[in-house]
Amino acid sequence: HASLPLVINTWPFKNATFTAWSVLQAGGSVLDAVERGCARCEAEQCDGSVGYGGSPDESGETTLDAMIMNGNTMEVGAVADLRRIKNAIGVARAVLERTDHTLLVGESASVFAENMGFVAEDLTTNKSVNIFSQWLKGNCQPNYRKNVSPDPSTSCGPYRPRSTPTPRQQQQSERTRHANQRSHD
Amino acid sequence: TIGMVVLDGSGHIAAGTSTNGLTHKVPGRVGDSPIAGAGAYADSSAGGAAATGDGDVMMRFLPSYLAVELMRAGADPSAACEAAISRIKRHHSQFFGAIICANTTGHYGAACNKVSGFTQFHFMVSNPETDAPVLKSVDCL
Repeated sequence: HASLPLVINTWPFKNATFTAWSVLQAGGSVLDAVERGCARCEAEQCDGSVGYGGSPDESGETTLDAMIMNGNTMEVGAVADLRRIKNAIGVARAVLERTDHTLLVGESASVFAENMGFVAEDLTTNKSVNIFSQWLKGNCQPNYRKNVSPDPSTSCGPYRPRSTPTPRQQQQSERTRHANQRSHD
Repeated sequence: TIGMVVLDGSGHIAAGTSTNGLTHKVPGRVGDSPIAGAGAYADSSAGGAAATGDGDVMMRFLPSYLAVELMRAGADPSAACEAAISRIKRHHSQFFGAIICANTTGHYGAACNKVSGFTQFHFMVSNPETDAPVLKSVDCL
């Protein structure tokens, strides 16, 4: 299967592939194709793991991470813990093209995005509120905390440090249960 | 999470990722997706790769960088992907994750770590032979 051009992406996100391929066919650059393909997934909230309204954190907020890399120049633009901006890959592209930096994070990344013309809006949806509510009702399970009190495997926070560490083997088996095909990076 | 690698007809490569991360994460947590070499990596002289899965574990091993460097050294994309997964598996046998790889000639491959409920990894490909997005899959290691 050696032939160019090529678009390949993780998971069965067909529309993202189609969009990236269409950009290439229309004469766009590889960066354009990656940006538009990933943006399509953000807009469509691909399997709930991309874009707004998915994967709420412990406080119920959705935050976004994105990165784009130019394999010719080795330039990288990335954002992490981005809040209130839906088009994370677009902001990553802006970091690449409009700064000499590589990675902007958190609230400051959102301010950068707004200054670059991206619209700030709530990333919460009814679905993410429901996921968060169910998590609270289920005693905050699954839970990524460890070595804290109260016991994070049975109780919600707030948490404080605990002196007796959880055995490493138990931590690993718990970890396996957390990340899965519906919750992943 | 979506991870994507794109090559044009001249062999120029770009890679990217976008994600909202793990559900119920501790606020402030960032995964592998925005880290070059972890979530994705591209070098037009060697190839591109993008990883997906449990970013807290995967980002410690820079699997995308490793896969690209293996392709630079002559490994085919499938072998490069498998080696990147195996490197993590050596330390975290039950980690959830997968990776896609493509070299400069348009050859591609993928690999994943087999855990309960995840025995096959699905990914999408479009090239002149398919002329449309085609769903591919690989059995996990």
